Amino acid sequence: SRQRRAENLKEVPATTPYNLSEYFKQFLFPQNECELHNFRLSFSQLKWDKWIIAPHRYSPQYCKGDCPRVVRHRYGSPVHTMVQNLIYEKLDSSVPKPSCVPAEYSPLSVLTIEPDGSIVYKEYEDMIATKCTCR
Amino acid sequence: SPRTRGRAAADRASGLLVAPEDSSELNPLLRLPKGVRRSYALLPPLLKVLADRGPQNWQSEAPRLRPDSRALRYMKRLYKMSATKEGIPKATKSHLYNTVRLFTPCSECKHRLRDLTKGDVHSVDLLFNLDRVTALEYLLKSVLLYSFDTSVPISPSLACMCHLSVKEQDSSGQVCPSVSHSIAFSLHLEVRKRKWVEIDVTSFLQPLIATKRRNIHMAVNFTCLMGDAQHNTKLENPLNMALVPPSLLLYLNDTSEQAYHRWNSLRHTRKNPGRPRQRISPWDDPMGDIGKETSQGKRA
Repeated sequence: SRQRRAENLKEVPATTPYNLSEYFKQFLFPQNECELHNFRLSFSQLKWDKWIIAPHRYSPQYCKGDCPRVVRHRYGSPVHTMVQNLIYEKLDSSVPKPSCVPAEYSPLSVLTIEPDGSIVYKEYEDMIATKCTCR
Repeated sequence: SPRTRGRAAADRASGLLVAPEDSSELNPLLRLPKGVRRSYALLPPLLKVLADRGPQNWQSEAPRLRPDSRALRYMKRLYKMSATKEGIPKATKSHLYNTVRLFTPCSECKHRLRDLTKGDVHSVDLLFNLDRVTALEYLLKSVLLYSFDTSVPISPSLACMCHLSVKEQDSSGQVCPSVSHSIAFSLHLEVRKRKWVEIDVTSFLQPLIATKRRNIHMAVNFTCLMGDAQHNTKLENPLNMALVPPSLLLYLNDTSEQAYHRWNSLRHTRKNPGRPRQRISPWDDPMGDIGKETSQGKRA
């Protein structure tokens, strides 16, 4: 690969550093790459704090960003994701590009007051996104 | 998968992630017909559960009874022991439950005070309505939770005899005088050290809760002597002044899809994110396999 890179470099016309960085950009991951973003809400914003006693604040997080063309190991994506990307690029652009979505979650414990006045502590599955993937 | 697709569409349509005025940008397929309240029909079950009790439904439900302040204090304390500040469940060995319900007795119970001299100090008739317990919630432990009114001076330690009996309702719906079964046991209370006394009634209530009984009618008689049993002196202060009618605490394992199952989630999602998780069946003893090595390593 070093020899190939040397050959590539010979082919590349002697250019200012700026174009060089432009040239390498196509090999980099997209700027706004798919990743986990913070989002924090309090149940009082939703006006649910009268029946949700705890927690006061809740960070569900979310996934946002572009999926790079070669997503294999970085996102734990199945091979299907690359196939879908190829379909989008080469065959039919109405097929959507792979999307940036949550891959793993963590649970949340909630303390609420029931309509009959009883109190319940409950642990809900999949309430906080902890990892993103491209699918 | 259909489930996540449903959820992703529901999140978009639910207005939780998209401000209401943006709903015009929603894919026309996702825009709800005028009559249907926004997003309710599309919410995944969990958000439906949460939204059900949201304020917009609050008024439409039957008037909400305010919870007992002592009970609320106890449950906040239980929350702090069970979850971190951010609300993440703590993974402690003893923490088998994923649901804890606290019921305060219905208001129509009667407080019957017997004469102090006869030694039968405190007797109370309790009726608990368990409508909120779902069909997928299985009982792990049940506790009668007594709290003491600390403003009433009371002997620092008490030796008590407690007599519990459950009343059957015959077909006519009247509470007949006969008692289905009862239990008596002694307990030693160190009052000064604690505000709460938990009386484990699991084996006593298990048959009733297992048959999904909606109402549990029980009578609790306390006969307490001051100091420890050796002195056997009569009680100075009426116990009932200090004993607040107990709450019923149910530690449950919710086997529904949206509840968190620590035994399964950790093992199955890490290895194969796509593989559907096997749920622990309510008849398996979640503690039964812990610590047992099998050929494939520790079983969930």
